[in-house]
Amino acid sequence: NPEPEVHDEL
Amino acid sequence: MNIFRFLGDMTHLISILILLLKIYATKSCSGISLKTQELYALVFLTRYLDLFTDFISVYNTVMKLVFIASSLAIVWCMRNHPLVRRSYDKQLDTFRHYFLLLASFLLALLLHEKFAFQEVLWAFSIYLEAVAILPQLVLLQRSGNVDNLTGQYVFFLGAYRALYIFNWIYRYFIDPHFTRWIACVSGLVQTALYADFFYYYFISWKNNAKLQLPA
Repeated sequence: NPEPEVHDEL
Repeated sequence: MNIFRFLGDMTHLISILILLLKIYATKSCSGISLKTQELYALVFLTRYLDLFTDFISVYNTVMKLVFIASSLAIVWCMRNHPLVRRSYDKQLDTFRHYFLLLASFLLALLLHEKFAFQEVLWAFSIYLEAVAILPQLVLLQRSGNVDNLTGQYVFFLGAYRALYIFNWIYRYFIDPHFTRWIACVSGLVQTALYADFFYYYFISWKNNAKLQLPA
């Protein structure tokens, strides 16, 4: 599983 | 950022401005669910903890601060402003929102992208936002008549959710690595909750009549 990226949505 | 995402953020912002305008201009919050507003304040406070840890853009930071500040201001007005709080339809705002809190929290403990404090709270905020409109929709349905600004407020809130779905479809094709299942599935559920409201909104718009929801 890839690391979750930053949450770029609001 | 694509056009759907930007328009989604803008309709979200417009919905909040409409609500602030209604409260400021009429000194009344009739037709507005305090429970929904409190849930939104909690949604923003738990989701935007990343203000302290991740910097994405000036746009993101400013929007997050605006959403937190405006939601807290609305809750404060509805609870404490001497005129506004008198107009609150407390007897109609009876949805058991604690169940939504509990269910969202349990779901976040089970389904999250990573078991970490911030990630669990992020998932919690996504689940809670999906259902936070329910007390508002129930209040509108119980009161039957929907005043113009309240109707526009809910319409723009629903438009924001619909535009975010177009944003995800766009991202899915542009960026094959884009897989935000938690946000996307919750977003679909959230938008579906507006279907009924949209139906009556468009009927009233087509007939140029006042928005009325069936009891």
